[in-house]
Amino acid sequence: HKNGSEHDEL
Amino acid sequence: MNVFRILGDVSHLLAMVILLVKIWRSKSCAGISGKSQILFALVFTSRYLDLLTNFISIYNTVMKVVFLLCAYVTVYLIYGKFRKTFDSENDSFRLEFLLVPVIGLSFLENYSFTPTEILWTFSIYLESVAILPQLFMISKTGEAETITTHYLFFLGLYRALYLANWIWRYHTENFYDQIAVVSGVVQTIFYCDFFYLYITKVLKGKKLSLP
Repeated sequence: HKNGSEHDEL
Repeated sequence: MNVFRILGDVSHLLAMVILLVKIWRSKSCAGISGKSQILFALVFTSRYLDLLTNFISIYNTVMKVVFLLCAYVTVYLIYGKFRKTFDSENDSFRLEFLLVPVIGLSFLENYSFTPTEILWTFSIYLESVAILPQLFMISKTGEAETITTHYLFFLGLYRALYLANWIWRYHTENFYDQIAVVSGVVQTIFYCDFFYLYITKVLKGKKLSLP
């Protein structure tokens, strides 16, 4: 998974 | 960015716009759960705090701002401008039954124990159940206006398209986000019953009413 504040989905 | 993701976002936006236009044109929020709308505003607020700290893309920033605006304007119309038309009697779902487990779970099951990440996780879990007050209200009154069912359809379609987006991303990028996927599946399941009624009744020109 992507960690930290990298969530690119809405 | 793939076609499922774009269509999902468009469908999500369309759902919110349909709801706003319905309330604005009829000058009434009858049949709409204010509690669900408060939960959605809370979902976007806790998820999009990274607007202040992290830039992803212009698309990402614009959509986040638009979603936040739509959510807050909707809440304002329900509890402010058109509050006299708000059916608070039937909007009786107990929010603590959702908020307490969701807050607890976001502290227990997250990617890292930092404030922004816990808030992001909280928003994902909360979104998966935020529609329940609205569905509860419909089951209580036994009916929904057709325009309200269009709103619910596009909101459900957005979830279904995001599932397709995750399957696509898993196969093409080997990317998956366990928390989002599990919550997304749960959320989509809540719409299945509604989809059935929408297809068998609303699309055939009948009003959605429960026996």
